[in-house]
Amino acid sequence: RNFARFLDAGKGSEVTGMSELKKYLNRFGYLPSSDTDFTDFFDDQFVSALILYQKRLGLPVTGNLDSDTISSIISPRCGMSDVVKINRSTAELHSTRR
Amino acid sequence: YAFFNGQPRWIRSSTLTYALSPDYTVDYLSSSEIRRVVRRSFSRWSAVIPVNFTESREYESSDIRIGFYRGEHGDGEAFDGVLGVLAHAFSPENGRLHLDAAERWAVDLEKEKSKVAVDLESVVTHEIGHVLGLAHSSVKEAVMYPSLSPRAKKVDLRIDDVEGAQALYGSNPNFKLKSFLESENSINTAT
Repeated sequence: RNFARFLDAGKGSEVTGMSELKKYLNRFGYLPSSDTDFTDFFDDQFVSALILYQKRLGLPVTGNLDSDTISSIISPRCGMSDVVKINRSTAELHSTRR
Repeated sequence: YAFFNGQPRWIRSSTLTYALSPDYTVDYLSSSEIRRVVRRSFSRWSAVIPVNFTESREYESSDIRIGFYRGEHGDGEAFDGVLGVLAHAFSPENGRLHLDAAERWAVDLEKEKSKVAVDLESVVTHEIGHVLGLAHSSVKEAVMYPSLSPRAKKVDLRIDDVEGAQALYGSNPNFKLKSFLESENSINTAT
């Protein structure tokens, strides 16, 4: 509910609640369950997941928790995964885009 | 547009039956209101692909089974209460389409005043896309984009949705791309 604290967060920082965002990104296919560190650290893996999220949802690609990204995360949504196969290196290959 | 892994689609028939659960529903909307919305939602997809949808009274034996469920409901994908996750569906040829009963579903946003009302037709149209084999789209205007704001209505298929569905099933012979694009342009202009 208090997303403002994430706006100043950057790589290497620790923010209470970050682990919940990681669970969110995991649920919708952006972070693999197997090797994700579900802590409150803003780590490289989280940045990669954010970038993939921003690309997939047509948001400005910043790798940060900017206001557009947070607005998107708090929007009501469908429960289906955005990335069909949880494999970030090949995820985009499973989409067919014009 | 995007597909599920392996591009699954319905191959058993060009006519699919659907039914609403007689048990898992919401009590503030009438059955006829829900059925009308669902019928319209299916008709949007059948207008662009050579697949027909007919309502059945036989819930268990229907190809597509629609119900409103609350919290954990047996498929491993628990709903989360008001807003958050609104609905989910399964890829072909499973046919399950689940709506979160905790939402305030609206069939008429002018009459439904709740700030957290969710347009039923928009969500059902989106979930039918999943039932047919479409995954989420990156195109914000597309019906298959994954999020929908409260009180927002997004029921008109966009060219991204149409091309995705037609890549799986082919085009409805009555579908006219030119008039569709003209209609889409008028929507864009209005927006």
